[in-house]
Parts: sequence; C-alpha cells; structure tokens
Amino acid sequence: STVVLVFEAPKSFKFVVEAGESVKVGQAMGVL
Amino acid sequence: AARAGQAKFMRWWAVPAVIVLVSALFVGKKRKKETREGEGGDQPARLAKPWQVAAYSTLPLKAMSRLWGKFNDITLPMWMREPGFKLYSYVFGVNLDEVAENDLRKYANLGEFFYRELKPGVRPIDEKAALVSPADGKVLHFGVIHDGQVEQVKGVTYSLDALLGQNPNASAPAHKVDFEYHDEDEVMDRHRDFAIVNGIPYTVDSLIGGTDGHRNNEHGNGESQRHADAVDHEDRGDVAIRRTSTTAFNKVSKELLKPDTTPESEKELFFAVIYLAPGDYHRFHSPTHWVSQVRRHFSGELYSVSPYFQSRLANLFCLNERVALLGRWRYGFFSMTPVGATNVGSIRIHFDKDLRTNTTRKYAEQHNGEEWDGKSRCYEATYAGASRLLGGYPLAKGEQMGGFNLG
Repeated sequence: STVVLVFEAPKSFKFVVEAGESVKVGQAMGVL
Repeated sequence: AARAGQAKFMRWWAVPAVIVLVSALFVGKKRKKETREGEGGDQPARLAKPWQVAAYSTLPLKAMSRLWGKFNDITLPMWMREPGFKLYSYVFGVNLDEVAENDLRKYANLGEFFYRELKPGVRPIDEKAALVSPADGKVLHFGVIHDGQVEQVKGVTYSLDALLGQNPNASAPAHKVDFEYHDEDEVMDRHRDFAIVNGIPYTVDSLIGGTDGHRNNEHGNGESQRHADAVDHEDRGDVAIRRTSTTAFNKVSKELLKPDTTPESEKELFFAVIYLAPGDYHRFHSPTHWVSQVRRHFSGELYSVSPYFQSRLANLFCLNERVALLGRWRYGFFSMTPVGATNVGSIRIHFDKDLRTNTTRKYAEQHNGEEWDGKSRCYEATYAGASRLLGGYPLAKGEQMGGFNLG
C-alpha cells in the first residue's frame, strides 16, 4: 500500500528526508 | 567400496548445491539492483512490455484480494494466535514492543493484527515541522510537480489530473469567511461563543457541525449543544461523517487562519510517495493541520505497488483503486491519496463511514444506484457539512485518519 501527498507550498519548502529512507508516523518530512 | 560410495554421494549433491548457490547469489544481486531502480536510482526505469502488462491485467486481482481478506478474517484457534503473529512479526519485521495490545491472543485473526494500533506516545509528532510522515514506511519518491506531471520513477511520469481527478484546485476554494477571534490563545469552550462571522456569534458546536448551524448568544436555546453531546455520527452534506473533535478543530482553525502572504508566483506543487511494507503499521495519520473538503474514490485495479512494480508499470497510481482526499492547508491546496494494492485492497477513512472500497459488483450496484459495467469510476463526495467555518473536515497534524485492511 502507498500514500501519495500532493500539496501547494512556498518555494522555500524543503524536504528533510531522502529517497529510500524509512520514516515513522509524525517524523518530520518537510520544513518551511 | 565405502570410499567409492562416499565419492559418488559427494558428486551427487555437489553439482546441484553449487547451482543453487550461484542462482541465489545472482537472484539476490538482481533484486537489489531492481530495488535501487525502484527507489529512484540513477538507472533509467525498465518498463514492462505491453504484453506483460496485458498478461498481468488478466489476473483476477480484485477477486484474489477479497478472497485474501476473507481468509484473513477467519478466527484463529487460541493456541495458534501468539506463535502465528510472532512468526509473522519475525518474517516482516514487526516491533511487538510498540503494539498496543500486549496479549497477542486477543487478535482473533491476521486481519485484526494487521490493523493493529500502537501504544500511545510511541510515535511522537514533530510539532515544528510543516509536514510530517502520515505513515510508517519508506519514502520512495518526492519532488516538485512540473506541468501537471508527477514523476513516478526516473524518466516516467503520470498526470496529476489522472491521479486526483480534473482540476483539483477547483474543489478546494479559497477560504473567504469574514472571521474574528475572541482570544487566540485561550482554550475554547464548546458551549461558549467562539467567533463572530458576519456579525453572528458562533459556538464551537455550531462550527464543527452542530445541528442548528449557529446560535445567537442571547436568544439561543442550547439545543445544539445537548444534541451534539448525544450524537456521535450524523449525516451532513453529501456523506455521513463522524463529528470532528473540538481539539482538532481548535488546532486546525488556528493554523489555517494565520495569514499566508506568499504570492502565488512564489508557490509550487510538491509531491511525496510513502510505501508501506507488509510488516509496517498500516494506519495513516494527518501529515499537517488541514481541512479535507472533497473525497474522490477511484474504483480501479489492485496491482501490486511494491517498488519493483512501481519501476515497471507506468501510471500505476492512476490505475489502482484509491481514495483522494482533497482540501487545503495554510499554504493552499493539499491532498492525501491512499492507494490500494493486491494484499491491502480496502482503504478505510475513519470519519467517512459511507466509504466502501474493493467492493463486489453486487455491492456497487446496490449502493451507487447504477449498473456495474466493470469500468473504473470516480465517486465524489464532499465534507462541506463537517465544519461550517472551515468548509470541510478538520484534520490536526498526527491525528489518526484511517488505514489499510488486508484484502
């Protein structure tokens, strides 16, 4: 199963994860 | 004679053993390479040939998924439960220390264990981050959407419209309510006036879906509050929804009503894909403070969404059954789309009790009022009645939203 997020954000939005990285619920994925 | 027999035995097992060993090494190496490709490595994607896709699509995947679900709903004998779930946990890497229920025998079957809850506090929510992970899993891909095309794997894209339906922004109109806070830092009391909209005082109950819509402070009879406390579910708008919590409403409204001064030209559409492996916790949570306004259920196929298939099947996310929740957050459009797969065909949204996924032909005909023609369809519903002020269902960051069921 998969969850896809699509969202609008300012260009300054940065992902703080890497492709292939394991994540847990509530872990930071992006910051502004 | 003994030596001759021993030599013969050695010859007999040595040759196949070497073949098996070399094959295993070769397959392992190949799988690792394929996984790297699926996770966005430098290698270009090697898509399946049309005849391979055609052959795969002939498999009765939805029927298999439903059968798999029914099989896993069979109540297991008590003696089998604990060792069975421990074996499953060992094979798929489940951390049993995090499982809410200490006594594994209380899970009647694998379906219940698969949909397990976690102990409170084992998944702390990062309050400072703008976006947090909605699920346990692996981040397969993320980036910026250009020209309405989302990148599935390197060099292969799919259309955003195909994933979410036409013109998703149109379904999430800008918030334009004339709103005034009484005290932003004060904890809101659901029986007290909360806000004044167009000169009318509103209570928390009326804003999150109370029966009267609004109540004047001086002339209201308080019926909405009493009714709200008694009713947990209610039909509002187009779909039956569960009443949202005051806490979620407070958090979301405070966040969404903060001004966003970013001009449209300084914004972009981003995407992220999180894959949940069989051993992962299979409930998903809200990744930020946002309002879900529209639900679009696309009844599609149930192909596998493992990294291997993601790197082989183009448009995979637009082919599979999925539930697109569309709405907005502080910075504009926001959507979250759980995508089903063969082994986890059913998607559940806890605040939307009308939603049924991976249904049979008979069920679809009964509930959607139309003849089933076997084609993929999109069923749309709105959550506009859930919160009058926010115009949808408020979801606070980290709040549990739903999950995936086996089959």
